[in-house]
Amino acid sequence: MKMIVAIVQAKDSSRLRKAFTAASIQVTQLSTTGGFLREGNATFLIGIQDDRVQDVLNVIKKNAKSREQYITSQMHMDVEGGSAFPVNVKVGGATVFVLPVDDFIKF
Amino acid sequence: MKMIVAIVQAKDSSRLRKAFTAASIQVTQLSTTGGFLREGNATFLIGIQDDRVQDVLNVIKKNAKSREQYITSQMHMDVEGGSAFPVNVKVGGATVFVLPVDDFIKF
Amino acid sequence: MKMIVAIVQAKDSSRLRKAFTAASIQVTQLSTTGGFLREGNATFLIGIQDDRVQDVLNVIKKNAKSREQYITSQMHMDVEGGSAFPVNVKVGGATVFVLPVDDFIKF
Ligand SMILES: Nc1ncnc2c1ncn2[C@@H]1O[C@@H]2COP(=O)(O)O[C@H]3[C@@H](O)[C@H](n4cnc5c(N)ncnc54)O[C@@H]3COP(=O)(O)O[C@H]2[C@H]1O
Ligand SMILES: Nc1ncnc2c1ncn2[C@@H]1O[C@@H]2COP(=O)(O)O[C@H]3[C@@H](O)[C@H](n4cnc5c(N)ncnc54)O[C@@H]3COP(=O)(O)O[C@H]2[C@H]1O
Ligand SMILES: Nc1ncnc2c1ncn2[C@@H]1O[C@@H]2COP(=O)(O)O[C@H]3[C@@H](O)[C@H](n4cnc5c(N)ncnc54)O[C@@H]3COP(=O)(O)O[C@H]2[C@H]1O
Repeated sequence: MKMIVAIVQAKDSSRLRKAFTAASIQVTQLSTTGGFLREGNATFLIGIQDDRVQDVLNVIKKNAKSREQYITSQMHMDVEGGSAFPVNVKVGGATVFVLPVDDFIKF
Repeated sequence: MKMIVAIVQAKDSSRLRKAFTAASIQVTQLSTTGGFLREGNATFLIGIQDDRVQDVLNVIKKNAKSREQYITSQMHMDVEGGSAFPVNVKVGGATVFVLPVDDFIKF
Repeated sequence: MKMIVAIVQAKDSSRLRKAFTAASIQVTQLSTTGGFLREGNATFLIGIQDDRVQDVLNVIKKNAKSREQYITSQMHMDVEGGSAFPVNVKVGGATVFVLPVDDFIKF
């Protein structure tokens, strides 16, 4: 048994939660805050059998990894005769810790 | 020293907290959300000496274990001439992880 | 890699967060509740390389350790002809657990 602690951006949290449920991975979710940006983010606690740790990491990778997205940035609209062309920004990302577990009990 | 992570239903959390205090077990409580039902639940972080792990588990078992309760279900009231007879439902339950601790410091 | 779990008083939390950032220590913050006093406190999750564990502990010690503060207590004002002289009270304090980490991944 391992305890996986996964910190993801708030905007990826519900997509990730649904993906865990679809993969029959039980999780508990915490509302947390990033130390640097002070923005709300989401932390998942996931107790999982050793042989399913890789399944959990694959679900996180597919649903919350850091990626580039084209957004039409408002900034460009202000330029004289500017057109709203897309800008490439980095979004998402997951910070994941796998902790050992001595014992697991359900009452 | 172990770190016990115990996830219980919100309705059992204050009874459990009082039972920990009565047993001189220090705890920290988090408001969390279940991944499947999306309901608010409670997670306790409990740092405890190795020789008191069993005490903690006994307190959890006594105050938050899954059990059957008779409730008079509103559903039956709607049936023509229905009487409000009790229905047996499963409530409570605790999911508990015992994690190893390398070091414990109080400043 | 270790996971440090540090529980501090709410009033020390923003000073401590700023000190972590200044020392390039990445952290995630949780709003938590003390089991005994039922007061809101702050819990930091800090994933850190083994060789920087001591740095983290030094930052916590400098910014959140239990200390004595003189406060002018309102209580004394009520006494007939009482003067508002300072009273020495204990504030702050940090409860810190260092947990082992099997694996650390950033997606
Ligand atoms: N070792 C660790 N232990 C515990 N929690 C951890 C952690 N590493 C990351 N986190 C958590 O994950 C969030 C995202 O981190 P990430 O490194 O992707 O993205 C970071 C990073 O790219 C940047 N950043 C953080 N500290 C920085 C610094 N001192 N200087 C420059 N950029 C920084 O700001 C982003 C947001 O950071 P923020 O602290 O608001 O939010 C962090 C924090 O809540
Ligand atoms: N391995 C684990 N790691 C981290 N947290 C864990 C965990 N196992 C349980 N939990 C936490 O404990 C709560 C109660 O779990 P329990 O298994 O008693 O009760 C569960 C279970 O009986 C049922 N359930 C969960 N996932 C299911 C699924 N995929 N299909 C059918 N029933 C499911 O729904 C109840 C509520 O689940 P919910 O997720 O809302 O809330 C969960 C979750 O917050
Ligand atoms: N082993 C552990 N595991 C998990 N979390 C832990 C912990 N030890 C301490 N904490 C957390 O740190 C907070 C401050 O603890 P501290 O021992 O400095 O300060 C404590 C202690 O001086 C006192 N206290 C706690 N339990 C007591 C009891 N049964 N009898 C008398 N005093 C108590 O009340 C203060 C506030 O306690 P509170 O529970 O509200 O808040 C606690 C709790 O949230």
